[in-house]
Amino acid sequence: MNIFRLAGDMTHLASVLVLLLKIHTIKSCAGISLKTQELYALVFASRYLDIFTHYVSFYNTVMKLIFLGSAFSIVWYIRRHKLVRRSYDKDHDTFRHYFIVLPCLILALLIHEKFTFRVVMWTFSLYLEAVAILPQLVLLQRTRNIDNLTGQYVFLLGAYRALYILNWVYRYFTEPHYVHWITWISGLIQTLLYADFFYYYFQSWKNNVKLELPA
Amino acid sequence: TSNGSTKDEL
Repeated sequence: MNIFRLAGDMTHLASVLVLLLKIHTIKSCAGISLKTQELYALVFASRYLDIFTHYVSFYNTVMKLIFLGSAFSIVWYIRRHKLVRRSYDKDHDTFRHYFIVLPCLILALLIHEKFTFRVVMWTFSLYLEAVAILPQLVLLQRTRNIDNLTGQYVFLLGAYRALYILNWVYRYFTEPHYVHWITWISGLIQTLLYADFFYYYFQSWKNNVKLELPA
Repeated sequence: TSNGSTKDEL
């Protein structure tokens, strides 16, 4: 494992911890898209189907369990916890799941490396992860008021994707036959979706003003 | 490690 991959995983982990911190300690999910969180739960559930049958490393198994567990507990918190659900901005979080899930499923059925249940589900999870942030980005744009933790959560998620691209570049040059078009293209699209957010994030950081996305 | 699998990634 190279430094970019590890940094990417740690950034991903940090994003989840920031979100859990916000939800668990402040008991608020204001500005957080439940749709995006449900899509992430679906992403991990379909990607880690082989968690108990295909052993890679202790590290991988633990991280998979953390991502699965945190994704589902975040969804549970927002839907069921009596304090947290009150802060959920339902009226602005209106993105429809099936606009995202259905095209990804169809694409995975059409474009994959191998037509088996596991590989198609794995491919589906890659496509879905690429666009799962969309409801969150739409919600941020509609919410005039982005709090620090929400801004940091989205920034860390974007940073995780950018680091994964560096990881692929590194692996391409250091490992023989390391070519993965499906992963790369969906990963690149996923990272590009953050470009706009990154721009305004750095602007607000540089000018030391509150983060706000233009309508 | 490679040969058509990035499944060692998360």
